[in-house]
This record gives sequence, structure tokens and C-alpha cells, in this order.
Amino acid sequence: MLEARLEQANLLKKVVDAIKDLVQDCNFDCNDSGIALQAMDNSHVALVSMMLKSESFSPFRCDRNIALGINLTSLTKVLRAAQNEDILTLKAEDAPDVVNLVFESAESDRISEYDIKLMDIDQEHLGIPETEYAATISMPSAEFQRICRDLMALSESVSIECSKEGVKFACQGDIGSGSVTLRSHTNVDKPEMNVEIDLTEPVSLTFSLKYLVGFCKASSLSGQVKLCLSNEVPLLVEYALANNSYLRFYLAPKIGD
Amino acid sequence: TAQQSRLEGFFRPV
Repeated sequence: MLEARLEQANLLKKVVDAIKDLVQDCNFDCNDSGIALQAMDNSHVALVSMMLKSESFSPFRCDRNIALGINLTSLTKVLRAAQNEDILTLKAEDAPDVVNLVFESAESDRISEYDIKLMDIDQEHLGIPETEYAATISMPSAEFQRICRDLMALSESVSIECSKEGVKFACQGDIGSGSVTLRSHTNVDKPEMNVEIDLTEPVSLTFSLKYLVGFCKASSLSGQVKLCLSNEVPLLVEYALANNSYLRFYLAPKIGD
Repeated sequence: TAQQSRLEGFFRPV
């Protein structure tokens, strides 16, 4: 059986909120290392990969592999009943029909309990190879969100060019063009404001801004976002969570002119 | 204009 207790419901609320517009029905794969999710959007352009390590829960118990097929719209409805600060416990039997969610308020003696019916989801699983990326950029997640939103006002696509001069986000649209260039930057007092560019070779790739703006819904999960690029492979956008847990998005590039 | 590629072009189903 599964029993996983989160100190704050907020974490799961934010994760589900960040991915629910991209993917609808997902298997939450539970085993003794934690709870993982991998799902592609309908157009097979973007992929979500979430890992909530067992260390992110206290306690965490999962005796055998359990796949919880959950509709994220249903999960969102139930999670809306949880206060951000509530303790959240997920429970399921070994061959479950439902997943049980319990929300406990630390301040009052209120305990809420919900069951969500599970679905049989036959999901295609993609193997994501370990990749040595040509460029890795760490930057404030709010900055990345702002750049994507600003450029989306002009164009559907953004080119991300990384060279030793810095990283340039550029777009061209009907009304004109725009670009934002960032250079490496260290803020000793506020490390969350750092921009770090790790480059082994120059990279230039084009991506759909619609998807990037969608990924940025995860910005509240982490002060920093990591972008990993290599020529002609999908972009990795990673929001690191506590205890080595993470929320990752992969986005296939636009190719050719 | 550039064409949108799909993930299967890069990642194999397992």
C-alpha cells in the first residue's frame, strides 16, 4: 500500500496547477523511491516529468509499484479543498480503485477526507537519454517567465542563442522584433537572482512560446529555473524542488527555415 | 518558417 504524507499541501497544489493545462490524464507511478509522473501533451511536442522523492514525504511508505491513474481536473477540484498549509496524506491500496487524500489543518482540528476514482491509463512512456547539454543556463524563474510573456506579445516562436557573450532570447513578428540578452551575473545577497551560463559550445534553437509560457506556471515552485540546450534536441526546463525532487518539462524544437 | 518537431523524433518509446 501507499501512504505518503506531505508537510504542506501547497507543493502538490502548485505542481498540479503547473501541469494541468498541458496534460489531462496521468499515471502517478509510486514505488519505494517516491512518486513519479511522465506525460506528453496531446500534440506530442511537450513532456512533463515530475519526481517527488520519498524524502519529500514524512513518512513515506510504498511496498510495491502502484500506478495511480488520475484525471488532473478531478485532482484539481479536490486539491482546491486543501488549505496551502494543510498536511496532506495520500493513501492507496495495492490494487486500488481510488486514491484517498486527507487534509489536516495544523491550527484547527479539521480533517477533510476525499477519494478520487482512478482511471486505467495506457500511457506511452518515452526513454529520455542522459544528455551532456552544450549549454546550461540557471536564472531567476520570474525573469524567464517575464521574457517569455513579453516576447509572446510579438511572436509565436523564440530563438534561444547561447554563446560566450551570454544568452539571447529573440523573436520576430508582424509588428516588429524583440530580444532580451542576459549575461552571467552573481548577486551575493540574493543568490536567487543569479544568472549562470555554463557553455561547452554555442547553441541556437527555436521554440514555441506558447509552451514555454505554459511551463512558467511552475515559477512559484522555485526561485530559479534551469534551461538545458543542445543543438537539435529538445529543451529541458527544470524547476528543482527540495530533497532532489523536481518538475521538468521537455520541449521539441522547431526545425528548418 | 520553422516546422514544429515532435518528441518521438528524439526520445524512444520504452
